[in-house]
Formats: sequence, C-alpha cells, structure tokens
Amino acid sequence: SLRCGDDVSVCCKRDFYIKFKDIQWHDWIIAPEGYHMNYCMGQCPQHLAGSPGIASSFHATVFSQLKVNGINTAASSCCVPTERRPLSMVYFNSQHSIVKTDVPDMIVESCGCT
Amino acid sequence: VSGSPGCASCGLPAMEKDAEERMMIEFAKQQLLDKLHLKERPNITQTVPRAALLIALRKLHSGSVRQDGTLELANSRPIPTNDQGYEIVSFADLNETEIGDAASLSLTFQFLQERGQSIQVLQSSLWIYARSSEDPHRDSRLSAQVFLSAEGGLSGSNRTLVIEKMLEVQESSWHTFPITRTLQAFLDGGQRRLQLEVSCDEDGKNLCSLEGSDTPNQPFLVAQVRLRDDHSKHTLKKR
Repeated sequence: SLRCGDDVSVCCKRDFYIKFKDIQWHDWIIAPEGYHMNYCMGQCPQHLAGSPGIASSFHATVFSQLKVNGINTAASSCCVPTERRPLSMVYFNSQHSIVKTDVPDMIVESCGCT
Repeated sequence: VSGSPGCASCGLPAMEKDAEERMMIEFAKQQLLDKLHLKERPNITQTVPRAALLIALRKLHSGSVRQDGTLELANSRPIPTNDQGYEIVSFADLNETEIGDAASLSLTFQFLQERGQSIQVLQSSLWIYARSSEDPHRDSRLSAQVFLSAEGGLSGSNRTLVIEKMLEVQESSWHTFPITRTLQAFLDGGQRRLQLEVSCDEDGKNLCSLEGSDTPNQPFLVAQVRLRDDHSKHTLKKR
C-alpha cells in the first residue's frame, strides 16, 4: 500500500492524526492521546484494479472476471481501505464513569483498488 | 486531485488546506461520538482525584501506567462477541457518601441508560479499601457485608444483604466483592441510582469508611458489559 505524498495520483493512504489536546477533548478522553483518522485517496486506473491485496473481496473477484472476459463494464475501480484495526479508548462518560472499549475498524492501515 | 466520475471515494473538489483540515477534524469528532454511542462530548464537571483515577485504571487491567501518569493501553481481556463491549469504572457519588466512622459506608452510583438500550453485565465487582485494625493483637480477619439499599431509602433501613465475606486485613488493602447479578437486576429495573452499603464493623468502628473525600482509596465499581441490540431481533421477525 502506498503512502500519499504531497502530489497524489495513484491510490494511497493519507495519514491524518488528531491530537485530542488540540481539539480540547483531552479532559474527557483519558487514552489514547490522539486518533489516526487515516483515509484513502487517489486514482485507480483499470490496470490497477484489484491491486494490492484485496483480490479476496467479492467485488474484486467479479471485476477481474469481467476484465478477463474482455467485458468493458465502464465501471471504475475505487481506492478503499484494505486493512483496518481497532482503536482502544478509555474515556469519561457523562456520569463521570470511566469507560474502556475497543472500537473496531477505526484506523486505516492500508489502501488498495477494488 | 481530480476525481473520476462515479467513484464516491475518489477525491473531493480541491479545497484550501486549512478548510480541508477543519472539515476532517469535524468528521473525526462525529465519527468518534457515533462509534461511542454519544450524542455529544461528555461535560466533565467534577474531577476524580488523580491518584484514585490511576488506582482504578490499574485495576481495570487497561494497561500499564507510565511514569508521567499517561496510560499505555494494552489489549486487555477480550470482551466476547460483538463490538459493543465496554469495561466501566464508576466512582461513588461523594456528595451522597458519608465520610468518617459511620456504622456503614453508603455508596451511590449513578447509571444512565439510553432509551431502547439494554445492557448485559458480563462481570462486575465492587472495590473497597479496608484498613487494618489499630490493635496489633487483634484477629486479622474482618467480617464485611455489602447491602443493597432500596432507592431513596435511609442508610440502614430496608436493605438486602448482597454478599458477606471474611477479609484478611493483616494490613490495609483493597478487596473485591462480586456484584454481577445485583448490577444486572438493577439495570434491568431501569433504575438510575444504585445504593450500596458496606459494613466492616470492628467494635463499632467501620474499617471500610472513607477517611476524607480526597482519599486516593475511593471505592469504585468495575463492570464488563455488552450492549444488547434488541432492535435486530424485531427486524428479523419482520423479515
């Protein structure tokens, strides 16, 4: 998976980190100190469809079958997350109780073309 | 970045960098609140003494505490099944807790359940700090009782014994009292204030009483819960 630079052309992962202190949320969020809200952006030209690493998804499988059979679908491929991981959080709720939870699929680790 | 037609995730029209960053921060805030099932960010009005907070977090097994007091999160005990699992530490509302040598320590915990949300308690325990006896020759075992008070009842009246335990108090230390079923019944009843009384009587002296509102050894309740999603059942029926 590519990491986006300043000039974005092909599908890549854009790192985006928010420090809770910077947005005055550090009083109620005990941990972690920030959130990596990475996201995917960039082009997915036809020759990149299905790369990297998400051939297992249904969409990619169908798409590659259409391509193999030379069917021009005029469908375009999208740049989407291929790997995500949970965000473990410890925070105060409105009753001043401490809550700890693992929120699934919150952090994008890598991107690919469908 | 020029987006290709028909691909929603292929980029937005070019924006000023600052405007884009502000928009992304708003996205992030909204996403976090949605995932935590919160309508808005909690308003923190009363602070818990930092020492008490650190003790509770250490008991929550949520990781180690760095020298500077910040928290190193580690994957704690996995909460089984779906993603709506929580671990909760709730401190007693000190405005309603008697401080000093009252016969029993009365604790009030506040719980607010969202409408339509029901919670399954997987495990819950009450953490109480018991002091050792001032008489070094005294038996180091201490009988402790936890009672459930009727909501709004006066301390000592109309209460039900939840658990009784013999504590080893050779030295002052923390003790846990399992209250899983008590908390489940309380939440199922839709009540808001859980009132418990703790008695650790030694010759009329309560060794579990609080020695001051800012003591780091504040009693607290730990619960591992899961949101029950009753709506999906109904949806299934409709299908």
